[in-house]
Amino acid sequence: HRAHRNFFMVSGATMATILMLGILHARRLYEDRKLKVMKEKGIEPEFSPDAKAAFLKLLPLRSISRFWGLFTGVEIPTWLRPIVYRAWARAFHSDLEEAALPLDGYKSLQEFFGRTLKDGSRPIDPDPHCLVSPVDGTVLKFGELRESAAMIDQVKGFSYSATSLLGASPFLLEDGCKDVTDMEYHEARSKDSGKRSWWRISFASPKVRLPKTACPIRGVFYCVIYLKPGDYHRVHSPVDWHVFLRRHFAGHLFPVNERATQTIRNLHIENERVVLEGQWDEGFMSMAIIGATNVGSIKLFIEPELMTNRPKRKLLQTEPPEERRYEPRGMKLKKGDEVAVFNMG
Amino acid sequence: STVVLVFQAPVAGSTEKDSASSEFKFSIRSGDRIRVGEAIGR
Repeated sequence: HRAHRNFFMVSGATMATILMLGILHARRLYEDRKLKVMKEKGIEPEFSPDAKAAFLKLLPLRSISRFWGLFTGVEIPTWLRPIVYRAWARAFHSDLEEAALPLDGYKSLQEFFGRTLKDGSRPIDPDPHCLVSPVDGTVLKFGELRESAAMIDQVKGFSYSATSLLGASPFLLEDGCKDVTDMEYHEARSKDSGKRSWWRISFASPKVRLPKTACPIRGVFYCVIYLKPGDYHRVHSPVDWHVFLRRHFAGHLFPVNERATQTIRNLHIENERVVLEGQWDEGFMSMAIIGATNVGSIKLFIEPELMTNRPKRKLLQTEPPEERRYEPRGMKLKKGDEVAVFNMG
Repeated sequence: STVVLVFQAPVAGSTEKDSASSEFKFSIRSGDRIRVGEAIGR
């Protein structure tokens, strides 16, 4: 009789769990559909923090991410590899034809995820005056930073400051348009840059009329690109430039999907990221490579020894980023060069 | 994962001679799917 009763209890609990998961999934599908309809009507989703975002902050996301890295790093038997990677590609819409190696050549899911592509898969736009996309992905936001606060739109109704994203000590340019050699750059950086940031100088420069034929007036632009799990996850150089400085912010590892951008405040500033800063022909250039829960590690090819997604330390929100200057002349990158790769975990 | 570019580029009202051609313009729209090597602005 007792065994019989236990059986009913277990199957009841199982049924309740399945039912609850089903309800949650149905609600998610409904909300996604609502979002899609809004988009089709041209209504942009607004920032609306919810309980789920608050709950995420309680989860040990870094530990979850590192475990995910361990799990995906496990070697898969050769005969099983094509099956697993095809299933991944089907689930996340990856293009397997472009993979440089045969599918059974990738020892683990992690290796497959950071795969290179066949030669010629990503031709670089031949226009010498164009700036190219550093990654495969979806354009979320782009535009010109107009106010002195230099705010980047995370989603309608919420934005974050570009200086918080890149780092608190921006580069100091006295006259805003002089071509700076790397030595002057390093000298400028060594000064106490607390005086005036170049953001303001750069915005101010239209007002400061230098001889017009002397140099172009420059604005500050930004572009935010989101990579889906199935996208090619290597980061390339958008232009020919010199990277003078690298900053590593050991932040949180929230997910960065569309839902998270609408519900988690300062998402790109809170998350672990690597920022490269330097100069191209037209002035300042920077690239922030931002991790997430499932892709918590960023490996820089120009600095292979940099380790990210380290075990949990006491993270002070105001903790300054770890900085490294590329002495003496910076790292020269050509448009299209491989710069980094996102790794799982 | 996400990548954010922040950069300087010429704006309208640049040098007298060829202001129109030297002004940076994006060649993308929000929501566009983009790939490595494709132009996002000129």
